[in-house]
Amino acid sequence: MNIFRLVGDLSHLLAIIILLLKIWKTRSCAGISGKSQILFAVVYTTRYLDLLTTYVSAYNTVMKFVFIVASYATVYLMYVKFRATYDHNHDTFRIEFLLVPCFILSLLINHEFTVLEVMWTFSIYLESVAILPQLFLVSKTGEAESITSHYLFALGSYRALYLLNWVYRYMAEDHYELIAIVSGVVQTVLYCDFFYLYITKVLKGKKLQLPA
Amino acid sequence: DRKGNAKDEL
Repeated sequence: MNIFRLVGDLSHLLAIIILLLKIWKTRSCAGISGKSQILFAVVYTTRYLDLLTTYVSAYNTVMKFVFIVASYATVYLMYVKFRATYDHNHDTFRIEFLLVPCFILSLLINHEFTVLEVMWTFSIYLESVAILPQLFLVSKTGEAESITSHYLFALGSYRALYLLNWVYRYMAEDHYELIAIVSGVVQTVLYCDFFYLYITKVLKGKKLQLPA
Repeated sequence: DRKGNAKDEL
């Protein structure tokens, strides 16, 4: 464990908590893409299949459990409890166009052709594009509530911090995981224009408005 | 080289 990965995990946890609180407190999931939340639930499910079979550390097990429970709770809140506030008119990204290519790619490019490894690889590829429906929704509505932009900033920062973690691990432990690194770079790049808008607007107290 | 998987990461 290193500081980059720890802060990254905490940023990830913060994002998930911000989203759950936003939906629970405002009793509304307006401006949130349910499609992205479904993809995140798929990402954690396929990545943490070894949750019950492999023990890495108490921290690792607890965090995996929290991510899985929180992602399903978010999907439940959006599609069941606060279904009436779900913006299905704007949340129209075809996630099958993300699921199928990621699955095919995980069959073609992986480190080991076993169920666990292919599922882990699939979850890495899928996570890199899972935010697309959310970014698509924000671009369609042209704006985002500030709480939603804080959620996105924390979520985007987590993987950016993981990039620093991989640099550190390469230098300090001569360890690298190319599939995770390439996917992590793609994932972080997708947030770049959002990061720009967040830093130039939201941090100055303005609403996040996308140029129409 | 890849020392083991990055499975210790979340």
